[in-house]
Order: sequence, then C-alpha cells, then structure tokens
Amino acid sequence: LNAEVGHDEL
Amino acid sequence: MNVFRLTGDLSHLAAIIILLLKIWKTRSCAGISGKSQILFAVVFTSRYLDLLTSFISLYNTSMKVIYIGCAYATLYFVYMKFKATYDGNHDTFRVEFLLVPVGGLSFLVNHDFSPLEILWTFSIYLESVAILPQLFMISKTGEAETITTHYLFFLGLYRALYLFNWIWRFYFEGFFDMIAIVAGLVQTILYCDFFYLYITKVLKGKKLSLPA
Repeated sequence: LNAEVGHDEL
Repeated sequence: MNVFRLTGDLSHLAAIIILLLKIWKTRSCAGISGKSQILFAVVFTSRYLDLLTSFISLYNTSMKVIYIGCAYATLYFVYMKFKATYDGNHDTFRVEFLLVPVGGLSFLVNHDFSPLEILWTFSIYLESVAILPQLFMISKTGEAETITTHYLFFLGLYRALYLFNWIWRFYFEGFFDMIAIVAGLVQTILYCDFFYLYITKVLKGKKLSLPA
C-alpha cells in the first residue's frame, strides 16, 4: 500500500 | 465525498452533540463512562495532528476542530464541572488493556513508519475499542438512560455508514484502506449487541435494561 499523502477522511 | 461518508460524519457529530446536551441539560453525567470519553479525546488528538501540517478542505478542518473541541468539553463536564455526578464506581474498565495492545499494533501494522502515520494508525485502532468502557459500564449498572442509548446509536451508526463509504470508494475510486476497514468492522461489530437491544427495546418505548 503506498502511503498516500495524509488521510482525507475524518 | 459521498452520501455515506457525509451522513456518517453528521451521525458522528449528532452523537457528540447529543452527549454534550444530555450532560448540560440534566447537569449530570450519570451513566457516562469518563474513560471512554478520555479514549475518544486521545483518538481525536492523535488523529488530527495533521491540522497543523496539511489543509484538505474547510469542511475537513472545521469538523476536526469541532470534534476535538467537543471531546475536551465533554471531559471538562465529566471530570470537573459535573464531577460530583460521575459514577466512578461503575467506570472500572482497565483501559491499559486497550492502550498497550493498540499501541503495540500501531507500530507493527501501519502504512508508513512515520510519527504522524503511526499516530493516525494508533487512533484508528484505539477508536475501534474506545467504546468498550462505556458498554462495560452499562453491563455493570444493568441499564442506560434513553438519551444515552441515542448517543450510542448514532456513534455506532457513524462507523457502520463509513463501511458503506469504503465500499463506495472502492467501487468508484478504487480507493481502500485495509487498516481503517478492518478496524471499522471490529468497531461496528462491537455495537451489534447494543443495536439489537436498541431496536428491540428503546425504539419500542421501553427502557434499555440488561438482564442483571
């Protein structure tokens, strides 16, 4: 899994 | 953003507001587990540190600020303002049995071994079990105020709606986050027993009382 830049969900 | 995630966030916000209103209106935090509220404050604090590093949207930032604000306001109510009504004798769940495994797991299973990402992972794992002290307290007292059951219903519903959000995002965006999904499943499964009691009792106008 690539560590996406930050998480967009609360 | 999709309808499941938006209704999930609103359900979560409703739960947080219901709890604050219950304590404020009745001027009592009887039946509320302060330990669960501490865990929720830790969840929000460790998850939303990215408030300081990245801006995603006004909605994202404002909801995070509201969640953190309400979480600490609730702690202030339970442990300071309405401390006299806090039922510590029944709020005895050993939270260290949650913090240690969750803390260890967040170091072992994460997407990226960076401080922010490990804290995010810790908050996801912790949130999935943070309600246990509250459910344990209800099983010890054998009952819960109806307003408290509404709080728990919306709190449980929010992550159930997130499960549909992740199905939606997988299908339409090819996005999925295994850590959030597995933890979200565990979290929702922990509410199943309560959901059954809520639907079969509270929605029929009865009081929620467990067989003592």
